[in-house]
Amino acid sequence: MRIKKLELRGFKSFPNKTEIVISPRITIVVGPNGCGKTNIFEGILFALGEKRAENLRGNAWQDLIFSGNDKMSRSGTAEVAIVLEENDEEFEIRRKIYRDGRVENYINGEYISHVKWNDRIYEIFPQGKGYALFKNEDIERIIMDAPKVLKELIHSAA
Amino acid sequence: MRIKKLELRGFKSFPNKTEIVISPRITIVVGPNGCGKTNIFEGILFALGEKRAENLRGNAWQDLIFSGNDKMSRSGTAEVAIVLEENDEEFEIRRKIYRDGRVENYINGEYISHVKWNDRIYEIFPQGKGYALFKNEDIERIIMDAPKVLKELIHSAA
Amino acid sequence: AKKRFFNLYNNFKENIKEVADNLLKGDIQIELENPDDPLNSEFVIKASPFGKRVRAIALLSGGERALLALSIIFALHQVSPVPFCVLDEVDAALDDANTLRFVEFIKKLSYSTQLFIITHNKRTMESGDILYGVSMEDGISRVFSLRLEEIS
Amino acid sequence: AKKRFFNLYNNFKENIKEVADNLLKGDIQIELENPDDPLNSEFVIKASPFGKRVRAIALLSGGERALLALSIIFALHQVSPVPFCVLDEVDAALDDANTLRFVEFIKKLSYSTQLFIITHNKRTMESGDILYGVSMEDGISRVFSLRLEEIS
Ligand SMILES: Nc1ncnc2c1ncn2[C@@H]1O[C@H](COP(=O)(O)OP(=O)(O)OP(=O)(O)O)[C@@H](O)[C@H]1O
Ligand SMILES: Nc1ncnc2c1ncn2[C@@H]1O[C@H](COP(=O)(O)OP(=O)(O)OP(=O)(O)O)[C@@H](O)[C@H]1O
Ligand SMILES: [Mg+2]
Ligand SMILES: [Mg+2]
Repeated sequence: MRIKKLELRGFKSFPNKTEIVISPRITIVVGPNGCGKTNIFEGILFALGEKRAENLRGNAWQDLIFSGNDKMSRSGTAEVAIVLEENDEEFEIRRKIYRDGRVENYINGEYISHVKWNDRIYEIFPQGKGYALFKNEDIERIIMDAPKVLKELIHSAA
Repeated sequence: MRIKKLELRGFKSFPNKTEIVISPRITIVVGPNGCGKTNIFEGILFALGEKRAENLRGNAWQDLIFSGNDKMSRSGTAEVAIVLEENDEEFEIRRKIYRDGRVENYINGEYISHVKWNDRIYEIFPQGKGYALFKNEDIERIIMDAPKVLKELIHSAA
Repeated sequence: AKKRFFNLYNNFKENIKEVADNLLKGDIQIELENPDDPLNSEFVIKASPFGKRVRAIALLSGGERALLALSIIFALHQVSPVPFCVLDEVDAALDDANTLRFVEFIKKLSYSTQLFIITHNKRTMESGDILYGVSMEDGISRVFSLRLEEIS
Repeated sequence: AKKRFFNLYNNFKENIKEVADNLLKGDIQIELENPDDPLNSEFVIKASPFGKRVRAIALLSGGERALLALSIIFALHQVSPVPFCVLDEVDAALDDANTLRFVEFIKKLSYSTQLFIITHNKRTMESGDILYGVSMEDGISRVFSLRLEEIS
């Protein structure tokens, strides 16, 4: 299982459709403060099923839609898609946010309920994403939670 | 009012007496991870009246005494002193931690009660030290507390 | 009393605007949550870098938050000065351009305020007039004087 | 069941010891809070860099904590692998020597795990095979492909 590419459209500071091809090994992202790097990170979190807008620095889902400025008007929706490859087969997971705060999920372009969608994500990350995607601010939390996480992991694997 | 020098002895990773002359303008401290830089920062916090060992990464005051290793045995006490200059006159504030967790305070070598000592520190920092000494981890707290701090500051100055 | 309050309040707003221009390269707005009851009202802080319309503090990036915190500190300092300021790796999240602004700022500040700065950043290092290196051997820390030529 | 538990438990202790040797350059000890009741006991983590006797996690430095967190992540990964790992500026607190260790480590890891890494650090940058630069103009972010020659 690997990620092939990431697409952002109308998501946070990415109003235009942006496609990011992901290396099979190491992909690096650099840029000045405030240019949008963590927004990309949050796009991936969102695509993989983040349940709370607050974890993506928004008060509500619609805060994650490009808010517009003098040069470009606000976007109507925010979309993030990830193309994954598993056993030589590609499939795309996509999520869309509407201005009324509704979030819709799609697999290979087909609308799918939140429940079915969570099951699919769980197949990719059986232990949850908390330990595969993290940022500098998570370091303390990782250290503090480690004894509990470790106990759960060892017991569930045993 | 300015700091002239800082002295550490038996404090955290500084078992030997260490004197650090402070520049009237900019003093820089560098070094690899874990070498003792934040320990110096905590030494200054301690000398200026930190009330809780937990804020200096200790569970109790005696945790701040050099704990010893194969090369050097544990220290009996931890001491931090700061020499200040005010109106062409120098004075020294010193604090000492004993293994039983007792903390004693001295001004110019003379033992002084905690209350009197706090008054003296308050003269140096009438608004409290929270906004003069801070580290990377304090950035969120500074932003979150700013509205309240601002209100208090403006009202107390008015 | 109301007059004195607004005097200081507006004064501070100007302080922080000037700091924000130079350090954050953005706007920092201080507002009263309750303008009809100014003396009891809570304060609200909004910030946005130049060219960005978003004002919510929650949406600022890591580096922008560091600069916002520093702007607040330095603006507070103008209202209520302290004799010295001790900073421990507060420049960790800053990119090159912002590090230069930070260094310019602390150089100005150092004329009126003593600064003691712990850093891993070479630019910040170069701003110092006394430089110390700390090393640890066998769990024991030692402090050495450094000259700037040796480092750069 | 008790046998399976101890099997995995000891396995993990070995995993994290190996990671700790290479990344943290120290010891990480996993213990049972309650050795007489292993299947219900909570876990305790102690860590200390080589040469230092202090074991309390509270006393570790900023950079040491970052390495400890990374060691935990990578050791967990060996027990329960995930297909890809996304890191946002997790190397911010590392000095030069530790950055090199971190880079060595992720290079090895990348043979079995896809890595997507956001960084300000030049060494980390150099480890990538696909490099993107992000810039913002008028509040709009754009992504560019970069070649390594242009940067170093
Ligand atoms: N909904 C939105 N619409 C438009 N712009 C947004 C939106 N949400 C966030 N932004 C902008 O995105 C910027 C933050 O980007 P991000 O956090 O990705 O920066 P970064 O590249 O990670 O920077 P750093 O290196 O400082 O961590 C902010 O300046 C904010 O104005
Ligand atoms: N009471 C003590 N006795 C002996 N050593 C101690 C004591 N307290 C802390 N230390 C040691 O001090 C070290 C931490 O030092 P410090 O936090 O100052 O590092 P630092 O230079 O700030 O590093 P970084 O750049 O990673 O922030 C730890 O390795 C710890 O073992
Ligand atoms: Mg960021
Ligand atoms: Mg430190």
